[in-house]
Amino acid sequence: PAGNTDTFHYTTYHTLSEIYSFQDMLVAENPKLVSKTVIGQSYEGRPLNVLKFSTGGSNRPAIWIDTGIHAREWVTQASGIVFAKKIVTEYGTDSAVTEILNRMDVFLEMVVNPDGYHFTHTNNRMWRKNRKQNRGSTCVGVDLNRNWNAGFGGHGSSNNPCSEIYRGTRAHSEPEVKSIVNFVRSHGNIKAFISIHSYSQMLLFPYGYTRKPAKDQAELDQVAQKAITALASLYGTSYRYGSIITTIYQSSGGSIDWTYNQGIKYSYTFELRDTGHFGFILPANQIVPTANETWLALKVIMDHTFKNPY
Amino acid sequence: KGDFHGHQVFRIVPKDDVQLALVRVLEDILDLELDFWRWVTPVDVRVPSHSLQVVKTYLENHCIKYFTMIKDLQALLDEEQRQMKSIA
Repeated sequence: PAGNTDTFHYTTYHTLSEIYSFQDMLVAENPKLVSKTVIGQSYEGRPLNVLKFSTGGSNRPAIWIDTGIHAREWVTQASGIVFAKKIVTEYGTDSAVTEILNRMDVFLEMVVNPDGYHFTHTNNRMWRKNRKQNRGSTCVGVDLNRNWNAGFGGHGSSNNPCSEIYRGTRAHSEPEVKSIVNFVRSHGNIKAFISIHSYSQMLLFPYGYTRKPAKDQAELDQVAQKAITALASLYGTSYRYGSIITTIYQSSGGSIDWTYNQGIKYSYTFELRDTGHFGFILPANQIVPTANETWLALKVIMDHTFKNPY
Repeated sequence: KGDFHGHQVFRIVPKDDVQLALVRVLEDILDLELDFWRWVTPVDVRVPSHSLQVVKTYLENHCIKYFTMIKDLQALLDEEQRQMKSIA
């Protein structure tokens, strides 16, 4: 195993325990900037770790980033590791990141679905959902991005436990979701919520469950365009952007629809790079380029959030 | 461990919403055990070996364009594991 976060292999995929070790190393190396909070436990009892990047203050306005709600989208969890390292290396060297962190906190949950992620390493690389045993069914797992209380149970989710988009028995029934819900509510000062997936090269904003435009649609659209322009500046990767329902399809019970309805204006979701050849099996040599280009877009959203308090 | 020998991933390119709807019909045929990786156009779907012929015939009968994005999923997974082990 790597001895520190400088020698850590960012160019390969890692097991859950390696990711948890990375988090502990990052905290140990940067005690004045990074701390770890356990916001709950997964269905199988694994800790739900969130890294907090903070330069002080109390309950500052904050930006939330999560990666890996869907287990098999390995490049998202891997990108989360890269983002964490970037935050600590760019604080003090990059003026935008420094200014943001001098006034705001950043929360990063690298593995939202640890049970599913572990399962992809040990049993089934193609697993998407969590590992909940569904009563009355032999099929396992709930799609955590259909379990939020935003149009829960509507079109674009399923009530069949055997479906990959099974929504669960009720909104927020899954501990992995409920833990974030509790955290967001108790914090009360989160200003941007960015949820990262792979793969379709898209940057999306609410809504997914209704065709009703978000009341901030014009601004969200403008920021998204700026963000994908920054992303493309590195390798020319082309992204589509827009609301979920108009850009992909109707999708109910998704995370950013819920956060937007909670008043978090800057709610976005990414679908990371797609080379058109590998899908979820994106080769590991694509991790760092993917994370690097995404980081540029993330910084645009973070910077806009910082400069447009509400 | 999951065995994906013989599984292929098709990239399907419906020319319009009618063809897209015809592709999505496949999702409801549970016996096929299809795994949709991506629902937007182009649609990517993992097809187990036992369903390959049925899906190909269906797409061809409806003149829906597709190509094989991943010919041997297990080979890619084996390579991914090999790389992880070599670095470890």
